[in-house]
Amino acid sequence: QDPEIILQVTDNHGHHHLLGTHTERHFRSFVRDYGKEYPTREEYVRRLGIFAENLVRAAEHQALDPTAVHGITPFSDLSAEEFEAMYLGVRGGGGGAQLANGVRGTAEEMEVEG
Amino acid sequence: LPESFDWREKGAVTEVKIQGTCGSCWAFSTTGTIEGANYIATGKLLNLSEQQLVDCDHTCDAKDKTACNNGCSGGLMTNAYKYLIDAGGIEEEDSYPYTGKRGDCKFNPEKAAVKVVNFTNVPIDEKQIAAHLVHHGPLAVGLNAVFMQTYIGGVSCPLICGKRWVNHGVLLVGYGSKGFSILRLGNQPYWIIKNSWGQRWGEHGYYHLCRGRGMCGMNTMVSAVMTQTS
Repeated sequence: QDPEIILQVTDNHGHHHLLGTHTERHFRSFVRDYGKEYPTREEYVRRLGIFAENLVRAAEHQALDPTAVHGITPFSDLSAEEFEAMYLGVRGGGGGAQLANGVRGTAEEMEVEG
Repeated sequence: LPESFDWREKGAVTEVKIQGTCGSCWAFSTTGTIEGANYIATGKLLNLSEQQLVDCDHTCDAKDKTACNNGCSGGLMTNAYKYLIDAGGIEEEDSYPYTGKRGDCKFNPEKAAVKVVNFTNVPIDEKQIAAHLVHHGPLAVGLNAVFMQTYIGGVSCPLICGKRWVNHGVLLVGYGSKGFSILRLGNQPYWIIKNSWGQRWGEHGYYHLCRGRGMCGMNTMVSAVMTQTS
């Protein structure tokens, strides 16, 4: 193997078809509005691809969540995995059980009727 | 219980903060509930330090030893309360400012502005959550944030949202009885939730989530603190 040869292993090239499209115009507005900067052209294209996927995802969320408004947000250039890694941070919440860390159970119930 | 309630109107909530690209939501949720409890106890709203928790808190849950606080890699609010009780308090934001990166612990007990003496989980019944909110101040909450990446506004009430995959820490500050629905599919009661992604996200930094259905697991990880007044 020649160490000088760097192989493309991601699918960046698959997003080139988005260049010059209506989606890219949206993406440019997004980049301008949120002051986004990408170090290389390849990264720009990659983020454009994720942005396009997130537009589809926002439409899906809108269908599933009709009383809210879903669309372009500051996180529209992040994959779901990147978003979770960068902006979410509760660990150990998968069981649904309340972790008490030494305190005795749960607060007493209060009167809530009337 | 009042039909609607909002701790922001009563001055118990600091401005919306920005956690940056750091999984420290648990720290913001923790400081939010302590800021509220301290306000109710003293009448003073202090802006407390998340960075102290990010840098210094490595507490693990007493039962689940794998659930440990780990700076920008995540944590739990109940672990943070335990740390603060043991450490002797929490500094103000000005004395221990947020950087969004984990660094060496620089906590100085002499600069502690608020001391935590106890904490508790809150029952999962949403009327109970409302009662504890009204009586004890803003509550730390964990929820499934899957719909929050694309949320812009309105009342979020997804048809499907996993209740068991709680992955984000936020602050419950109030509730409303009739949420605005842009598609006019009906008004509905909702929770007012403070987030830590800045004011340019959501409803000026807040998330409105429908109330009464345990939506996105918001009722499964609710906690409150008691602070010490000198």
